[in-house]
Amino acid sequence: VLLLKIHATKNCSGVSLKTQELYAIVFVTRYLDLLFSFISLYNTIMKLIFIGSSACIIWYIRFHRVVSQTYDREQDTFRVIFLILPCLLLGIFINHEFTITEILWTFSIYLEAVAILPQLVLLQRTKNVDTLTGNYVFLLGGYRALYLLNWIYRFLTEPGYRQWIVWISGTIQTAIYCDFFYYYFQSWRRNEKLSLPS
Amino acid sequence: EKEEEKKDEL
Repeated sequence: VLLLKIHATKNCSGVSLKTQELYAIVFVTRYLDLLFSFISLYNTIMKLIFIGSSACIIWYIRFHRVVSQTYDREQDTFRVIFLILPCLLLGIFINHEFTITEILWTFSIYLEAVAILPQLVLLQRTKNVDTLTGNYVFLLGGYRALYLLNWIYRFLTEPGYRQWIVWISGTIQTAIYCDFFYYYFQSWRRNEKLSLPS
Repeated sequence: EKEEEKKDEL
C-alpha cells in the first residue's frame, strides 16, 4: 500500500523514514533464516516481499529526485537509538538460545513491537493525514492484531504450541495502535480527514 | 525443558 502510494503520487509527506528503516532492520535480522531454513514457498516469498518493499520505500524517500523533496525531514525527528539499544539489550538478555542468529531474531521481535512509534509521532505532527498514509498505518496495525486471533487458534488446536516472547511483544505492539485505531474509526464514521490530537 | 519454537510466522 505504502509503496504504491509513493510510486503513484510521487509524494511521501507524512511518511516516517525512521519507521521504514526500523522495519528494514526488523526484516533483515529476522529473516536471516532465509539462508539456512525453508518453511514454505509462501513464507519465503512474503519474507522477500517484506525486505524488498521496505528497501524500495527507503530508496524512494532517500534518493528519488521528486519523492525525496516531499519528505518531512524536520518533523521526522524520533531518536531511534532509544528504541534500538533497549531492544538489543533485551534480545541479549531475554532469549531462548544465546546464539547470534537467535539473539538477532529475538531483537527483531522486540524492535518490531515499537517500530511504528516514529510514524505515529509524525502522524500526530501532521495536520491533515493523507488518506492512504492513514490506511497504511491501519492495515499494518490490523495485520498484527489478526495475529492475536491466529495465536489463540493455534494454541487451541496445536498441542505444545506456545511462544511467550512473540505473544507478549505482539500484544504490546497491537496495544500501541489502540489510540490510532480509535481516531481512525472516528474520522471514518464522520467522513472526515484523519488527524490525531496533539 | 527447552521451549521449542517453530519459526513459521512472519
